[in-house]
Amino acid sequence: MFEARLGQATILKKILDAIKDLLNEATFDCSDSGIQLQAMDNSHVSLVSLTLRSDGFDKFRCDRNLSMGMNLGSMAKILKCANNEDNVTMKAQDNADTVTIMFESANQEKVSDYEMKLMNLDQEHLGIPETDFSCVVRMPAMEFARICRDLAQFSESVVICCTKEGVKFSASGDVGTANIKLAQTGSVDKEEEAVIIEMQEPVTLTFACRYLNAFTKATPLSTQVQLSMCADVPLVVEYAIKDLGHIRYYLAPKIED
Amino acid sequence: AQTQVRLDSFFTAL
Repeated sequence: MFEARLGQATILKKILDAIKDLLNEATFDCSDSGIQLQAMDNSHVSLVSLTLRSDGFDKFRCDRNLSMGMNLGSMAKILKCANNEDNVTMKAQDNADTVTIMFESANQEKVSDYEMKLMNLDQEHLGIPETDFSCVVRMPAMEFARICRDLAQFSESVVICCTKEGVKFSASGDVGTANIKLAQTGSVDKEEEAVIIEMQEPVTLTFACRYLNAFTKATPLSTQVQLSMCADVPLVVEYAIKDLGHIRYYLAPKIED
Repeated sequence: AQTQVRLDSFFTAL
């Protein structure tokens, strides 16, 4: 028996919004430690890794490890039926081929349930090597989203250059060149507005705007985003999900021919 | 010109 309950459906809606542009379907691996999802996009350029800890749920029970393959378009249709403040419960029997998603209004006067067919997905689990990153940048998630959106107008690619002074995002195309520099913040009143750079070595990497913009769909989940970079390895873009877990995106760099 | 690298080369199949 698997049962996981969250106080607010809005969190699940935001999580789905953060992954459904990259993935059409995905397997949710449930165990007593929580829910994990790991999947590459169709072109094998990016990977989504979602971790939701069992202790972040209002109620969590998972008697046997369970892999639930879900069509994310179908799940989005179901979540559209929930009000943001509704409680949401996901339930499945062991070895079931369906999952039930139930919404309850705060006053318990409206209860709706949706049974969704599960899919048998040919999933490959990937081992992600531990990396000693040269640069780790923490910055406001909204600012990162704004920069990715703005620079996508000028080029398909963005160059991220990180030094101890700051981080520079550049795009160059037919229109010309765009550069956005963010300096490390001195002192800030609000932690969520800070730009913090931990640098071992300066690093310059090029990435496809299209994927960065897809990652920023996670912005409503978190006030800050963390970018971890190292020469010639995938970028890691991480959004914390308060008291519940995190979503990490991995993006392979572009290299000179 | 730049080429998009695939992720497969960085990660190992488990």
